[in-house]
Amino acid sequence: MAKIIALCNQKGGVGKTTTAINLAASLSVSEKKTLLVDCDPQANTTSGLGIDKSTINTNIYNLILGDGDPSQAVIKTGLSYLDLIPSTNNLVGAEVELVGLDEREFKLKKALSSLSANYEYILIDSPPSLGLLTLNGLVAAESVLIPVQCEYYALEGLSELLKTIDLVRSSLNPTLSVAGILLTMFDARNNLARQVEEELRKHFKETVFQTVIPRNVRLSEAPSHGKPVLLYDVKSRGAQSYLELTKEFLERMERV
Amino acid sequence: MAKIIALCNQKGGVGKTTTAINLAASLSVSEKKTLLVDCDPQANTTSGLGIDKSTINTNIYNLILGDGDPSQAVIKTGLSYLDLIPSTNNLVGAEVELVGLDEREFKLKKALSSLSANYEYILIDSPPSLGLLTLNGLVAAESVLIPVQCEYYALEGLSELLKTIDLVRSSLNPTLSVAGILLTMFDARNNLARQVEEELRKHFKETVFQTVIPRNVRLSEAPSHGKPVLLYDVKSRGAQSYLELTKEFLERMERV
Ligand SMILES: Nc1ncnc2c1ncn2[C@@H]1O[C@H](COP(=O)(O)OP(=O)(O)OP(=O)(O)O)[C@@H](O)[C@H]1O
Ligand SMILES: Nc1ncnc2c1ncn2[C@@H]1O[C@H](COP(=O)(O)OP(=O)(O)OP(=O)(O)O)[C@@H](O)[C@H]1O
Ligand SMILES: [Mg+2]
Ligand SMILES: [Mg+2]
Repeated sequence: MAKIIALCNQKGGVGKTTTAINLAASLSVSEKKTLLVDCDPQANTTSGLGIDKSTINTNIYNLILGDGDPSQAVIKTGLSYLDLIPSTNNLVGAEVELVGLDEREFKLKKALSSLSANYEYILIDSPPSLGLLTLNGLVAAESVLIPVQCEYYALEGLSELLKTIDLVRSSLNPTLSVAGILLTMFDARNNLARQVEEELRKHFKETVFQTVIPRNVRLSEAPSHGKPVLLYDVKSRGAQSYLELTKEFLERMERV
Repeated sequence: MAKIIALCNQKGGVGKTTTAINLAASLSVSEKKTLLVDCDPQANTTSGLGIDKSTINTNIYNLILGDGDPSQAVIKTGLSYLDLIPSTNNLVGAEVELVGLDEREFKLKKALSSLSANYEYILIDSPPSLGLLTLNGLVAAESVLIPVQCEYYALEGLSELLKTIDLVRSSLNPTLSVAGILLTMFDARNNLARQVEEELRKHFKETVFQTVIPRNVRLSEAPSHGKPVLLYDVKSRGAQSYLELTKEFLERMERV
């Protein structure tokens, strides 16, 4: 059975999608069969992997709100051990359409259950909100990876996110744990970034990954080429930091 | 009657809140009576101005979903011509609670109508989504200011946002216009940023503000001191660029 991890943070632009794509790509080059699920109406994970949204038949919307066949939604990427369930812009209506449905928070979990046996890891990218799409990710997952930018607003939002995770654990998904807090876009020359890191490590101790993702322009260029940074520029600090993260991530996951 | 402007972009972390706070602060030092409305459950505009959320009685949630008195929700800030309607984390439930209500997209417009005569400008900060809170902002406003980070995903999301603005104009708010597209976190040393700027100016011509907001660490430090950058470090490039933006913004607004 696959280990399912949701990438969550309601603060926008903290590196959820960048981490989802590059962690998944690094897992796949370590020959761990991985499925990436794009659960954001922005569909950035889908376009970041170079997939043309107009060529897609079945997508995450059909799985969550319709009765699409999950195996039909899975598509190949440029990496042999990495598959994707793409998103589409019409997922933006899902938050409203889900409201009146029974078991509205369990739709994604049900959709992924028939696929779980085919993968070792399933990563879910979420939108920047604490709405029903993010809740579907938190219910489907066994653990949450929280990317945090080293800035004031990102730090401030963390307590709200952790409260939501506690709520989900107590009512909808009793085994939900925190896989780790990941510092992203880190600029060592910046006082604020160092203060935020110090504060997070003091408060959350070893929950915070040792690996820190530096601000690196190659990470923001890679999506415009439709590739994970590993395939765009493997020698870059961005690619190297995600390879390092993957080692640490696997140690944590395989320890459990 | 006040000119009402919504700050919108469903892409996360592009500078909506930073622009809302610093444009409003610059307007207030030009002695334009300004009201800032925080319509995001993250309540970053509220904390970025140093307001302690626990001391607030009436907030945006009471106005949109209850029958709170708008004049009771308005609070003072550190600047004499700037008032704020604060947000709170329980606004996160609003997206779900609004779904079944009549005229659900008009709640904010109605709430602001009794305040409009007291101000020259009202700025509305929105969450990173195209849900009912953002729609309330687009219906209440006469124009939209779109902050765009010079990155691939932010550029990609612009067409979805413009489609949504067209939809709102055709069905809910016939006079909605685009006040301008603002380039934020611009780093001139970065090829991608220059390419995105070129693409945007070619495509959207004079809709794009001449003023470009540079990446400047003083802008990300200011919120941790609860102040707009004008009060935190007025000589910084960040503060100077927002003062320059305000001049250009007023020229556009007063021309109409
Ligand atoms: N370490 C990094 N260095 C430089 N740029 C980065 C880095 N990580 C992400 N970026 C860029 O910063 C922007 C925000 O990252 P990303 O889109 O991954 O965040 P997100 O949390 O998924 O955003 P959203 O909340 O909109 O879903 C993107 O343009 C991305 O390319
Ligand atoms: N020009 C700038 N230079 C440096 N840092 C900036 C700049 N503008 C914004 N920031 C910082 O970048 C982060 C994102 O900005 P901000 O929170 O204003 O974006 P937002 O669009 O409101 O995000 P969200 O989508 O979560 O509401 C914040 O930590 C902010 O302090
Ligand atoms: Mg994303
Ligand atoms: Mg914001």
